[in-house]
Amino acid sequence: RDEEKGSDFVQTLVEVMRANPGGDFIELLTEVNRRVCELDVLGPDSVERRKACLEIRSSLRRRLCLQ
Amino acid sequence: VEPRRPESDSRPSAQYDLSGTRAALLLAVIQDRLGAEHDVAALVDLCQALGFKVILRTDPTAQAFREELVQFREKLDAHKGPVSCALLALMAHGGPQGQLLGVDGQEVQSEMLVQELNCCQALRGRPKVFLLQACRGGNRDPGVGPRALPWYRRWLRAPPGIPTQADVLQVHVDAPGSTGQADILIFYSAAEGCVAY
Repeated sequence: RDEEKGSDFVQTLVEVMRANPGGDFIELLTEVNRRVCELDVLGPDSVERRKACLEIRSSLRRRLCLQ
Repeated sequence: VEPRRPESDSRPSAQYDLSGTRAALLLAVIQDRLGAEHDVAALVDLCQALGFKVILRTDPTAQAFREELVQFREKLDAHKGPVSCALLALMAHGGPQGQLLGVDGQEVQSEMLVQELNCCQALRGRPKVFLLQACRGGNRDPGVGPRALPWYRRWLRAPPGIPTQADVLQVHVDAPGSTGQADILIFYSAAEGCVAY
Protein backbone atom coordinates (compact mmCIF):
# COMPACT_ATOMS: atom_id res chain seq x y z
CA ARG A 1 0.00 0.00 0.00
CA ASP A 2 0.96 3.56 -0.63
CA GLU A 3 0.95 5.12 2.83
CA GLU A 4 -0.56 8.36 1.55
CA LYS A 5 -2.91 7.07 -1.12
CA GLY A 6 -3.85 3.50 -0.21
CA SER A 7 -3.64 0.38 -2.35
CA ASP A 8 -3.75 0.18 -6.14
CA PHE A 9 -6.49 -2.44 -5.79
CA VAL A 10 -8.96 -0.23 -3.95
CA GLN A 11 -8.01 3.10 -5.44
CA THR A 12 -8.26 1.79 -9.02
CA LEU A 13 -11.53 0.06 -8.24
CA VAL A 14 -13.00 3.28 -6.88
CA GLU A 15 -11.68 5.28 -9.81
CA VAL A 16 -13.17 2.90 -12.40
CA MET A 17 -16.50 2.55 -10.59
CA ARG A 18 -16.90 6.30 -10.20
CA ALA A 19 -16.21 6.85 -13.89
CA ASN A 20 -18.65 4.11 -14.99
CA PRO A 21 -21.26 3.69 -12.25
CA GLY A 22 -23.82 2.07 -14.55
CA GLY A 23 -21.45 -0.33 -16.26
CA ASP A 24 -21.46 -4.11 -16.10
CA PHE A 25 -19.65 -4.89 -12.86
CA ILE A 26 -17.64 -7.81 -14.25
CA GLU A 27 -16.45 -5.69 -17.15
CA LEU A 28 -15.45 -2.93 -14.76
CA LEU A 29 -13.50 -5.34 -12.57
CA THR A 30 -11.76 -6.63 -15.68
CA GLU A 31 -10.78 -3.05 -16.45
CA VAL A 32 -9.49 -2.64 -12.88
CA ASN A 33 -7.42 -5.78 -13.32
CA ARG A 34 -6.00 -4.53 -16.61
CA ARG A 35 -4.95 -1.22 -15.08
CA VAL A 36 -3.43 -2.77 -11.96
CA CYS A 37 -1.54 -5.38 -14.00
CA GLU A 38 0.03 -2.61 -16.06
CA LEU A 39 1.53 -1.03 -12.97
CA ASP A 40 4.99 -1.80 -11.76
CA VAL A 41 5.32 -2.14 -8.03
CA LEU A 42 8.55 -1.40 -6.25
CA GLY A 43 8.33 -2.30 -2.61
CA PRO A 44 10.50 -0.76 0.10
CA ASP A 45 12.41 -4.02 0.51
CA SER A 46 12.84 -4.70 -3.18
CA VAL A 47 14.97 -3.29 -5.96
CA GLU A 48 13.16 -5.34 -8.58
CA ARG A 49 9.91 -4.45 -10.25
CA ARG A 50 6.94 -6.59 -9.29
CA LYS A 51 3.51 -7.10 -10.76
CA ALA A 52 0.16 -7.49 -9.10
CA CYS A 53 -2.53 -9.46 -10.88
CA LEU A 54 -6.01 -9.49 -9.41
CA GLU A 55 -8.46 -12.36 -9.60
CA ILE A 56 -12.17 -12.38 -10.30
CA ARG A 57 -14.16 -15.44 -9.26
CA SER A 58 -17.78 -15.33 -10.20
CA SER A 59 -20.87 -17.47 -10.07
CA LEU A 60 -23.14 -14.57 -10.96
CA ARG A 61 -26.02 -15.68 -13.17
CA ARG A 62 -27.01 -12.28 -14.46
CA ARG A 63 -25.45 -8.98 -15.34
CA LEU A 64 -24.74 -6.84 -12.31
CA CYS A 65 -25.00 -3.10 -12.78
CA LEU A 66 -24.75 -1.19 -9.54
CA GLN A 67 -26.19 2.15 -10.57
CA VAL B 1 -37.53 -29.56 -32.44
CA GLU B 2 -37.06 -25.85 -32.20
CA PRO B 3 -33.70 -25.01 -30.68
CA ARG B 4 -33.76 -23.28 -27.32
CA ARG B 5 -33.04 -19.62 -27.76
CA PRO B 6 -30.28 -18.14 -25.64
CA GLU B 7 -31.29 -15.32 -23.38
CA SER B 8 -30.59 -11.95 -24.84
CA ASP B 9 -28.78 -9.39 -22.72
CA SER B 10 -31.54 -6.92 -23.49
CA ARG B 11 -34.15 -8.97 -21.63
CA PRO B 12 -34.94 -7.68 -18.13
CA SER B 13 -34.26 -11.09 -16.58
CA ALA B 14 -30.68 -10.97 -17.82
CA GLN B 15 -29.87 -8.36 -15.21
CA TYR B 16 -30.20 -8.39 -11.42
CA ASP B 17 -33.02 -6.27 -10.05
CA LEU B 18 -31.38 -3.92 -7.57
CA SER B 19 -34.44 -1.94 -6.60
CA GLY B 20 -34.42 -3.20 -2.98
CA THR B 21 -32.11 -2.37 -0.13
CA ARG B 22 -28.37 -2.59 -0.75
CA ALA B 23 -26.23 -3.43 2.24
CA ALA B 24 -22.48 -3.26 2.66
CA LEU B 25 -20.27 -4.46 5.48
CA LEU B 26 -16.67 -3.30 5.62
CA LEU B 27 -14.35 -5.14 8.01
CA ALA B 28 -10.90 -3.63 7.90
CA VAL B 29 -7.76 -4.16 9.90
CA ILE B 30 -6.02 -0.80 9.83
CA GLN B 31 -3.52 -1.34 12.61
CA ASP B 32 -0.08 -2.15 11.15
CA ARG B 33 -1.42 -1.70 7.63
CA LEU B 34 -0.18 1.76 6.69
CA GLY B 35 -2.38 3.52 4.14
CA ALA B 36 -5.33 1.22 4.77
CA GLU B 37 -7.36 4.08 6.21
CA HIS B 38 -7.35 5.72 2.77
CA ASP B 39 -8.76 2.54 1.23
CA VAL B 40 -11.46 2.35 3.88
CA ALA B 41 -12.50 5.97 3.34
CA ALA B 42 -12.58 5.55 -0.44
CA LEU B 43 -14.65 2.37 -0.24
CA VAL B 44 -17.14 3.87 2.20
CA ASP B 45 -17.62 6.87 -0.09
CA LEU B 46 -18.05 4.64 -3.13
CA CYS B 47 -20.55 2.35 -1.46
CA GLN B 48 -22.62 5.26 -0.25
CA ALA B 49 -22.54 6.83 -3.70
CA LEU B 50 -23.86 3.55 -5.11
CA GLY B 51 -26.75 3.53 -2.67
CA PHE B 52 -25.46 1.00 -0.14
CA LYS B 53 -26.21 1.25 3.55
CA VAL B 54 -22.75 0.87 5.00
CA ILE B 55 -21.60 -0.73 8.23
CA LEU B 56 -17.92 -0.20 8.99
CA ARG B 57 -15.91 -2.02 11.63
CA THR B 58 -12.22 -1.34 11.94
CA ASP B 59 -9.60 -3.53 13.55
CA PRO B 60 -11.77 -6.58 14.20
CA THR B 61 -10.34 -9.61 15.93
CA ALA B 62 -10.69 -12.97 14.18
CA GLN B 63 -13.68 -13.68 16.40
CA ALA B 64 -15.18 -10.30 15.53
CA PHE B 65 -14.84 -11.08 11.80
CA ARG B 66 -17.12 -14.08 12.34
CA GLU B 67 -19.51 -12.34 14.71
CA GLU B 68 -19.93 -9.31 12.49
CA LEU B 69 -20.76 -11.57 9.55
CA VAL B 70 -23.33 -13.48 11.56
CA GLN B 71 -24.92 -10.25 12.78
CA PHE B 72 -24.93 -8.87 9.25
CA ARG B 73 -26.66 -11.98 7.92
CA GLU B 74 -29.21 -11.96 10.73
CA LYS B 75 -29.90 -8.29 10.16
CA LEU B 76 -30.52 -8.88 6.46
CA ASP B 77 -32.77 -11.85 7.15
CA ALA B 78 -34.80 -9.74 9.60
CA HIS B 79 -34.99 -6.79 7.22
CA LYS B 80 -38.47 -5.72 6.24
CA GLY B 81 -38.69 -5.44 2.50
CA PRO B 82 -36.50 -6.90 -0.20
CA VAL B 83 -32.73 -6.89 0.00
CA SER B 84 -31.31 -6.63 -3.49
CA CYS B 85 -27.56 -6.86 -3.06
CA ALA B 86 -24.85 -7.27 -0.44
CA LEU B 87 -21.27 -6.16 -0.59
CA LEU B 88 -18.66 -7.35 1.85
CA ALA B 89 -15.19 -5.83 1.92
CA LEU B 90 -12.57 -7.70 3.94
CA MET B 91 -9.23 -5.98 4.41
CA ALA B 92 -6.50 -7.58 6.47
CA HIS B 93 -3.22 -9.44 6.33
CA GLY B 94 -3.75 -12.81 4.75
CA GLY B 95 -2.18 -16.19 4.15
CA PRO B 96 -1.86 -18.79 1.37
CA GLN B 97 -4.77 -20.95 2.52
CA GLY B 98 -7.36 -18.19 2.49
CA GLN B 99 -6.66 -17.07 6.04
CA LEU B 100 -7.34 -13.55 7.21
CA LEU B 101 -5.62 -12.26 10.32
CA GLY B 102 -7.63 -10.36 12.85
CA VAL B 103 -6.09 -7.53 14.81
CA ASP B 104 -5.31 -10.09 17.53
CA GLY B 105 -3.19 -12.13 15.10
CA GLN B 106 -5.64 -15.00 15.08
CA GLU B 107 -6.82 -16.50 11.82
CA VAL B 108 -10.24 -16.71 10.25
CA GLN B 109 -10.95 -18.47 6.97
CA SER B 110 -12.25 -16.15 4.28
CA GLU B 111 -14.16 -19.05 2.70
CA MET B 112 -16.12 -19.46 5.93
CA LEU B 113 -17.13 -15.81 5.77
CA VAL B 114 -18.30 -16.27 2.19
CA GLN B 115 -20.36 -19.27 3.23
CA GLU B 116 -21.96 -17.30 6.04
CA LEU B 117 -23.43 -14.84 3.57
CA ASN B 118 -24.25 -17.61 1.11
CA CYS B 119 -26.63 -18.97 3.78
CA CYS B 120 -28.54 -15.69 4.00
CA GLN B 121 -32.16 -16.32 3.06
CA ALA B 122 -32.76 -12.67 2.22
CA LEU B 123 -30.02 -12.88 -0.39
CA ARG B 124 -31.24 -15.98 -2.22
CA GLY B 125 -30.91 -15.28 -5.91
CA ARG B 126 -29.34 -11.91 -5.12
CA PRO B 127 -25.79 -10.89 -5.92
CA LYS B 128 -23.26 -11.16 -3.12
CA VAL B 129 -20.07 -9.24 -3.83
CA PHE B 130 -16.87 -9.82 -1.87
CA LEU B 131 -13.82 -7.59 -2.07
CA LEU B 132 -10.86 -9.32 -0.46
CA GLN B 133 -7.89 -7.08 0.04
CA ALA B 134 -5.33 -9.37 1.58
CA CYS B 135 -2.20 -11.27 0.70
CA ARG B 136 -2.76 -14.82 -0.54
CA GLY B 137 0.79 -15.98 0.05
CA GLY B 138 4.32 -14.70 -0.03
CA ASN B 139 5.14 -14.90 -3.72
CA ARG B 140 5.99 -11.71 -5.54
CA ASP B 141 5.07 -11.80 -9.21
CA PRO B 142 7.83 -10.36 -11.42
CA GLY B 143 5.55 -10.16 -14.46
CA VAL B 144 6.60 -11.67 -17.77
CA GLY B 145 9.81 -11.66 -19.74
CA PRO B 146 13.31 -13.00 -19.14
CA ARG B 147 13.56 -11.55 -15.64
CA ALA B 148 10.53 -13.63 -14.64
CA LEU B 149 11.93 -17.01 -15.65
CA PRO B 150 13.71 -17.84 -12.36
CA TRP B 151 10.58 -16.94 -10.44
CA TYR B 152 8.39 -19.23 -12.50
CA ARG B 153 10.90 -22.07 -12.16
CA ARG B 154 10.73 -21.68 -8.39
CA TRP B 155 6.94 -21.51 -8.60
CA LEU B 156 6.83 -24.87 -10.40
CA ARG B 157 8.88 -26.37 -7.57
CA ALA B 158 6.73 -24.76 -4.90
CA PRO B 159 6.67 -26.74 -1.64
CA PRO B 160 3.54 -28.43 -0.35
CA GLY B 161 1.32 -25.98 1.45
CA ILE B 162 0.91 -23.62 -1.44
CA PRO B 163 -2.11 -25.08 -3.22
CA THR B 164 -1.95 -25.61 -6.94
CA GLN B 165 -4.86 -24.82 -9.19
CA ALA B 166 -5.66 -28.53 -9.28
CA ASP B 167 -5.77 -28.64 -5.47
CA VAL B 168 -8.15 -25.72 -5.38
CA LEU B 169 -10.43 -27.27 -7.98
CA GLN B 170 -10.48 -30.52 -6.02
CA VAL B 171 -11.41 -28.72 -2.81
CA HIS B 172 -14.33 -27.09 -4.57
CA VAL B 173 -15.47 -30.40 -6.02
CA ASP B 174 -15.27 -32.12 -2.65
CA ALA B 175 -16.80 -29.35 -0.55
CA PRO B 176 -20.25 -30.31 0.73
CA GLY B 177 -22.88 -28.06 -0.68
CA SER B 178 -20.48 -26.42 -3.08
CA THR B 179 -22.87 -26.94 -5.95
CA GLY B 180 -25.34 -24.65 -4.20
CA GLN B 181 -23.14 -21.59 -4.59
CA ALA B 182 -24.48 -19.06 -7.01
CA ASP B 183 -24.73 -15.32 -7.37
CA ILE B 184 -21.37 -14.84 -5.68
CA LEU B 185 -18.63 -12.60 -6.97
CA ILE B 186 -15.25 -12.52 -5.26
CA PHE B 187 -12.67 -9.95 -6.29
CA TYR B 188 -9.23 -10.76 -4.89
CA SER B 189 -6.49 -8.17 -4.62
CA ALA B 190 -3.85 -10.75 -5.56
CA ALA B 191 -3.45 -13.91 -7.55
CA GLU B 192 -3.42 -17.12 -5.60
CA GLY B 193 -0.24 -17.55 -3.57
CA CYS B 194 0.88 -13.97 -4.14
CA VAL B 195 1.43 -10.84 -2.11
CA ALA B 196 -1.17 -8.08 -2.39
CA TYR B 197 0.38 -4.67 -2.86
